Amino acid sequence: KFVIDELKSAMGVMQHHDAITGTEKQHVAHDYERLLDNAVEDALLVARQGISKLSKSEKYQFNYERCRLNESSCATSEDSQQFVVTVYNPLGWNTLEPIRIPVLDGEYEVYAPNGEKVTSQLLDIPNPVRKIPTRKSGATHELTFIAKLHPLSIKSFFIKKMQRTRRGIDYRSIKNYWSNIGSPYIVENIDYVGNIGTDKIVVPSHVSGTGSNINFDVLTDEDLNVGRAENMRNRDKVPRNME
Amino acid sequence: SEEYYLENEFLKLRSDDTGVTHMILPDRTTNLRIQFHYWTGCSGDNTNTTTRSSGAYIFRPETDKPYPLEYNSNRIVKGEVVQEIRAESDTASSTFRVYGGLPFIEHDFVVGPIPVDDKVGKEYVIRYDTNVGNDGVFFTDSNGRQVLKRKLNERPQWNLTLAEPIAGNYYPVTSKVFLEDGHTRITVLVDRSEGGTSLVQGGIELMVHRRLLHDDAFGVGEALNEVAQGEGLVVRGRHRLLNLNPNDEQETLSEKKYALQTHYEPIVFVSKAEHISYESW
Repeated sequence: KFVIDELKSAMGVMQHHDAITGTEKQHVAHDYERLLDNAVEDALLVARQGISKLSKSEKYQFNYERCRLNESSCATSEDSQQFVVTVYNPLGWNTLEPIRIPVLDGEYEVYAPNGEKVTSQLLDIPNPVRKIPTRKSGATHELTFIAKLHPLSIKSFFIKKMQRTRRGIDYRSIKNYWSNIGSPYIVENIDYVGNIGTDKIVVPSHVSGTGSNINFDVLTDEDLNVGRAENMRNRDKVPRNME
Repeated sequence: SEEYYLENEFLKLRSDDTGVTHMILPDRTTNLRIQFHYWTGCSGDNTNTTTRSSGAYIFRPETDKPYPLEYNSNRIVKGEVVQEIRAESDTASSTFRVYGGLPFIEHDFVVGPIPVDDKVGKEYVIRYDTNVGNDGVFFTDSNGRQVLKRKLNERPQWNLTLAEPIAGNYYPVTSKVFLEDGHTRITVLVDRSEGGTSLVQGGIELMVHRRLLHDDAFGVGEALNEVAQGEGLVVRGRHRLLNLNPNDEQETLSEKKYALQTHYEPIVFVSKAEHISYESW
């Protein structure tokens, strides 16, 4: 009860008109942040215990982490090969809600509580145009799926990173390979599709040269001059033939 | 010259080299332009009402039209779950999303740091311009209570002459702002309280970030110039845009639900599960 009281107390302070409108002095704003952050963090203890109790898992203990900032960063999902995403719907009706989880590049599978595979999509996180201080995170992508949530319910999704995506092949090695063969092209959006050294991939026809085991999307200088939107469109038209 | 579409079972979002242009529904099409603008803040000695600075308390732009921000690049990403248009300018970027199964357009924006090298404070707004004939009438929720009708340059109780015609038409928006004609209602749902207005026919304007260099002498005693690591702050937020038939009760009810859904978004916890197999889970 005392941690809930701490949050109540902090919320009481935040009713001050300066806190609501942002007309407090800067050092007061920082103090409000400190008060509220401490109180929310402590109150999460109760939420974590509640979810653990509801999940009725005595054998397996989960450490429920919540990323409170609305930035694409989550230490747990970035560092894990498999993890559980637990979603609480505070509304009294069924909802469909997009869930976006920051992850590293790779291939992921999402499973609903009934064991069914949920359709998901991996989206790259855009880099800021200006060189500004940005989020401190290794996440390069967001794993996105739509959660079907019941009223006032908790639902867990099991997310697995598929092993075949991390076989020592990364963007840098592809880029080096491509520059070694003297290609003037820029390589982006690499999908690893098979066993190293055994599978062959045919790259788009307007590019000379082939990769040995990697699926390439290749943007030419001309593509870049036309604009990124245009070449993204073209990319969808390019058949991805795999031998 | 080229046109692109994001689409799901409810709507299509048309875009071309100039940005988003139309929102297309099965029974109607609405012109739509989404663009960042910024107002420059007044600078004065605060000795009287005509020489007052824009500051933490007071929004007081020095022009009667905001400066538009042009997007430098556009990119489209399409997939099974979501389709996105990503547009970037020097100091702000936008991602417009259409999710499968959801009847709204999501606008995820990142603004800042606001540059003040020219020694001028700036207040960034997003404008959603449409062809809806609202005749100066728009609606905002009043701090989460009832929705109130607002009319440009008017108050219901007295004859009004506004000395500050921009700021005088700004109202608090806690969860939604909308405008409508007989056929179309355009609603913007916000993820936090923002200032909002409709200064031009069919346009909704929401303020999303401010950085000002002068105190407005209303008590705070310092400029609203928040800095972290030597740079101004960066803000990330989200708007959801609905295009509804105002005569359809089901649709207007869904607007209320989506407003609450945006405000009370699901709480997401992430836990490591290295110690448990999928089968055991």
